[in-house]
Amino acid sequence: LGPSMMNAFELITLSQGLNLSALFET
Amino acid sequence: MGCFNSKFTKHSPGYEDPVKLAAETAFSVSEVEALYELFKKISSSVIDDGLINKEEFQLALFKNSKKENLFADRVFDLFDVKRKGVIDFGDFVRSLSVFHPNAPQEDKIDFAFKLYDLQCTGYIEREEVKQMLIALLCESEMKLADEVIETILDKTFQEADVDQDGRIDRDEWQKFVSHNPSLMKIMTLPYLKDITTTFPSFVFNSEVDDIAT
Repeated sequence: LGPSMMNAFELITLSQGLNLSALFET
Repeated sequence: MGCFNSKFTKHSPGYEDPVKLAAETAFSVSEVEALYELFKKISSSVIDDGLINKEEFQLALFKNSKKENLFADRVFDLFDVKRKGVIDFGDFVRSLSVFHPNAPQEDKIDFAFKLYDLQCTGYIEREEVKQMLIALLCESEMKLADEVIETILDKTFQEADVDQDGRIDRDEWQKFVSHNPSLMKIMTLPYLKDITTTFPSFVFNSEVDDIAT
């Protein structure tokens, strides 16, 4: 799915800052 | 009473009883104790004071304490429940509980709403969403023309902003995510189900007699 086909929130959820699973790889 | 008994372990200032935290959250007592092992690691990575500051939070997320990220800032602010500029153990467990696979969907939807309501007005405004999109584009390799961003915003608000007042309220948000369930994926961390196997050392520091509870 290209970025322009996504809604704004779908795009925002791609942010690395929302990927909290990285906390567990400490 | 063996050599490993740790009934008198010294805890950090924000430490709370795991039994109490388990009663208030989606975690078992063992899971809360395993989370304490993770909390100790993160909270001692820059300053060993038993509290997670923003730099330590960024370091844990990005392996780089200097990386600026709007979303990481926002998540940190939401975890900092007592608005002290730091996350204590109680804040950490209560906030992460929302991300537990067993946490109520309502709590996840509410947390995501707060995440996107940057100005804390009780609404997700178009300008806020635009600001987040631009921040995302800046941090990633993605390049989108301004007209494309406006088109994405138009489409999103046509669908989400039912009363067309230029902002998304809680009811509209709830309906929107029910039609777009993929948006809630970030609100569940499968890791939290395996936290006791990821941090098995909690067993040696446990202060609860029956750790299976």
